[in-house]
Amino acid sequence: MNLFRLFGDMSHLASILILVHKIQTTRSCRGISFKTQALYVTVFVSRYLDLFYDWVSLYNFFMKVFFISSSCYILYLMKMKFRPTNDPSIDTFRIEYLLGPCAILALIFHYKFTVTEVLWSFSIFLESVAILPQLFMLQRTGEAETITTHYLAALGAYRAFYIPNWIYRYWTEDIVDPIAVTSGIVQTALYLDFFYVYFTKVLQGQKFELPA
Amino acid sequence: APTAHVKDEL
Repeated sequence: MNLFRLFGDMSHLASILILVHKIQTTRSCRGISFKTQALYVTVFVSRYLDLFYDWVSLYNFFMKVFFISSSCYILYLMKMKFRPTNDPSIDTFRIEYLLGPCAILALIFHYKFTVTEVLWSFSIFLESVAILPQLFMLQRTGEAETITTHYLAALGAYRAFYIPNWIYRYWTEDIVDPIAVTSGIVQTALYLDFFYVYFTKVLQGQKFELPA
Repeated sequence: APTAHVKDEL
């Protein structure tokens, strides 16, 4: 474990806590894409199957359990508890265009041709694009609550922190995980546009609004 | 550098 990865994981943890806090305090999931949240459940469940047969560390174990359970909890909040505040009519990204290509990529690129390894690859590819329905929704409505932008910023920072972690591990441990690294770079790049508006507007005290 | 599936990352 190095500081870059720790900051990344803490940022990921923070993003989920911010999202749950936003939904609970405003009693609304307005502005949150259900499709993106459902994709994250798919990502975590397909990636963390190794919980059942591989022990890494106590830290690793609890983080995995937290990511699976919190993402399921968010789906419950959106579909049950605060269902009336969820508006599917603006959440229109076609996720089959993400699921299909990620499945094909996972069948081509993996470290071993086993069910769990292909699912692991699939989860890495899917995670890199899972935010697209959310960003698409933001683009469509052209605005977002400030708390929602903090959630997105923390989530974007998470994979961004992993990039220096991979460089550090390349120098200190002499290993490269090309599937994780390329997907991680794509994932971070998708946030650049959002980060630009976040830094120039939200952090200057203005509302998150996209130019018409 | 050798490539590998790094299993300790989340």
